[in-house]
Amino acid sequence: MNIFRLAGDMTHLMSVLVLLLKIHTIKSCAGISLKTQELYALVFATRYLDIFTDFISVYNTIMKLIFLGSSFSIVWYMRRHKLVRRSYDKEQDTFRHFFLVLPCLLLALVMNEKFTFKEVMWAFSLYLEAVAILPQLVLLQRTKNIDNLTGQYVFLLGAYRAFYIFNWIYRYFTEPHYVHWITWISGLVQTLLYADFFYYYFNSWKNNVKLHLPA
Amino acid sequence: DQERAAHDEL
Repeated sequence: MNIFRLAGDMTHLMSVLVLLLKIHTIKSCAGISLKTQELYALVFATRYLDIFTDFISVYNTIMKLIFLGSSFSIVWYMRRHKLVRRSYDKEQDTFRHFFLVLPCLLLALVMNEKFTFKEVMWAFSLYLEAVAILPQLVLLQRTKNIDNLTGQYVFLLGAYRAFYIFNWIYRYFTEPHYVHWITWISGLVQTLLYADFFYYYFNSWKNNVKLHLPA
Repeated sequence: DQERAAHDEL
């Protein structure tokens, strides 16, 4: 464990807590893409298949349970909770996330570290996580005024993977044989997808104006 | 053979 990875995990945890806070306290999911939340639930489900077979550490297991539990409960809230689901913007959240899942699955079947079920699922979860934010970014561009919690949620979600990139650089130089091209390239693509969001988020913070993404 | 290192990151 290094400081970059810990910072990344804590930032990721905060993004989830901000979203749960928003949904649980003000019973609203306005501006949140259900498609992205479903993709994230799938990402964790396919990435943490080994949660009960490969014990890494208590920390690792607890964090996996938190991410699995929170992502599925957010999907449940947005689909089932009578108050929350009313604030879900069904008409605007129209990204066909199936067209993200299929290419990631095909790519994982071709590009993986080892052609086993677990490794293919691992690669699939990395490719899918890289593009999972797209429905949310599209929804943000359609949503006229983005509320602070939603902006903070997306910002933290992007920042966590940026910390992971520093973690991979650190581990590459400190651990022999630590090479995971699939993870590195997926993580880099994922962070780059946030680039323009970061740009507008930083500007709105600097000029102290409401965050607004150009259509 | 080297035990395949389980993926230790989240």
